[in-house]
Amino acid sequence: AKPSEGHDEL
Amino acid sequence: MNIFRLLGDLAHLASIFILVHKMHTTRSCRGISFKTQALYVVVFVTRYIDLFYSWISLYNFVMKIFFISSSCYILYLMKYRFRPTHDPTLDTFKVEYLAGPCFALALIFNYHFDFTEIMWTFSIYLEAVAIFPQLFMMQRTGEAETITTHYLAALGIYRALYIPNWIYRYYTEGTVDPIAIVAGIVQTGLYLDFFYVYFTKVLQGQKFELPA
Repeated sequence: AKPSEGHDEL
Repeated sequence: MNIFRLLGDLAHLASIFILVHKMHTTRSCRGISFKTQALYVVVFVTRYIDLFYSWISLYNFVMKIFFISSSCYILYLMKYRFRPTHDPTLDTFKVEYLAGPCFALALIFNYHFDFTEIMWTFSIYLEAVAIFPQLFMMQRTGEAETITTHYLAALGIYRALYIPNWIYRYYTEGTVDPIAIVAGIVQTGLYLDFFYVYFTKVLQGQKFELPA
């Protein structure tokens, strides 16, 4: 995911 | 998900288990900065607001719940269970000096100017510097218990492993997250002095002592 599509990292 | 990210997250989990284990076995929170631990609660709560409106994966969900609850549990242990073992006179770093600039930076450098995105950005910047009160405390005492150094090493390794994770994701997915990358490099950089002493002394079985 691009940053604009939400953050998938913790 | 890739191997660097997974190992990084596992190192992060390990750091929390080491810290809780240290407190329970020594029945003490000596040498641990309450301020740093409180900053981590702020980091997790402001970063994981998306728990309420976005589903990424079960892994992601469980980890977020774990990080929020374990960081609150650590504050509880320090504030109530092992309170007499905490010496606030050693824990004197002013957190306003960290939170203020991080919030200002989050208002200026962010991906979208909306509440959750600014909170996320703030949490990334704050996490990068949240270790300062802990390092400052060790600087003042000049030494640390071995188990405390294992905790810090696991915490530092977690963010260090995120760096190859970003490189990997750039090549495999074209993903670039400049805010996380810059803050993550700063965060890892803050551990370099510590890592030097840890790898050259602590892992050799010597005590963690800073040169006078």
